[in-house]
Amino acid sequence: TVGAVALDQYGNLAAATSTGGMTNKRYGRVGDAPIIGAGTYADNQSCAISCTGWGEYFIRATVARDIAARMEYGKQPLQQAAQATIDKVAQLGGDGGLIGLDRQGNITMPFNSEGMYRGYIKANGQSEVLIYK
Amino acid sequence: GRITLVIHGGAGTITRANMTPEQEKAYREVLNQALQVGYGVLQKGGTSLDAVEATVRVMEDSPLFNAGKGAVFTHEGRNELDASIMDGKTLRAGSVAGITTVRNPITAARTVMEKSEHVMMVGPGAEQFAKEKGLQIVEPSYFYTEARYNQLQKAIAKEQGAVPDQLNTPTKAAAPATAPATESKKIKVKQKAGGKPQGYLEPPIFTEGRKYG
Repeated sequence: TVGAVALDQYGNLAAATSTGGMTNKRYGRVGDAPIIGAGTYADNQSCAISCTGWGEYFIRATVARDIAARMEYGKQPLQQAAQATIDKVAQLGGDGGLIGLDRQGNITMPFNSEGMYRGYIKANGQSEVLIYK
Repeated sequence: GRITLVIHGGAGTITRANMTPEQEKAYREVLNQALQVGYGVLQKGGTSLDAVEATVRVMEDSPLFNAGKGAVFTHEGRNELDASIMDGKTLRAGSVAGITTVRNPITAARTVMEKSEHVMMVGPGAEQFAKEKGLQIVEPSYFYTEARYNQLQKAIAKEQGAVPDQLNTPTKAAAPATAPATESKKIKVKQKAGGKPQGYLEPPIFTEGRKYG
């Protein structure tokens, strides 16, 4: 699964996610990627989120919207909200990761599985690509 | 002055510990390319929506990632694609699921968001909508890659109790009385007559890790 979140010069956030699903899946299984609020979410009032991992757990934890709600109602900062939600996924038994971005340009990339490829680029062109581990 | 772009290229696939320097270089190149494309959009005053779509399209067009061209196979030997997009300014959203013929699913998702009154479309209906809106339609075989096809065969073999990797591992138990299931069920992928599927590129040298996508 691939995804991107962005903040533009007008202060607007957006999120996008795309996937081929899971090898050997059957019965028209649909993961979290196309489920708004589970794998993808964006709201200028909170954050933009794109997820990757074991989709069923991300659906059950409504991951992307959960992070936004923690920020919106609980006034949690992005990083804290994202970590709390990915921890919830782990408690359910799922694994994966996510990327998040808020309106101030703060980023977060928590994950609890191997092989999470991530990257970011900031306004000054500073960029980094990370491959764990 | 706060334009920012963040990307991910999957989870649970190959880790640095089991990839060659060439593989790591290839992954980093595409990830950097995706970042630069999206950054270029933002730098020129493009919207965050434009940026995330353009960025994801780069990764969809690469056979390295499980999206678009590099998508994994279903049990039936199909590549079924899902995608979604959301606009933080308006809370508009669009998504597609289970599509097999739209080259860039993320663009299909955006088209659902912007050119329909709906949020999600699935299967043939979503494909018909994408076609009517002028999106690039490809043969399902465009999404075929040998590495992903081999992953499916491995997954099915594992399901049947015969994991190819383990067949070469010493075992403590005596040989079973009946012959082990050494042949996995073969899934057929539609191909053009006379060779490789339409749109077929060189097979990636990459193989999936234990999670099979």
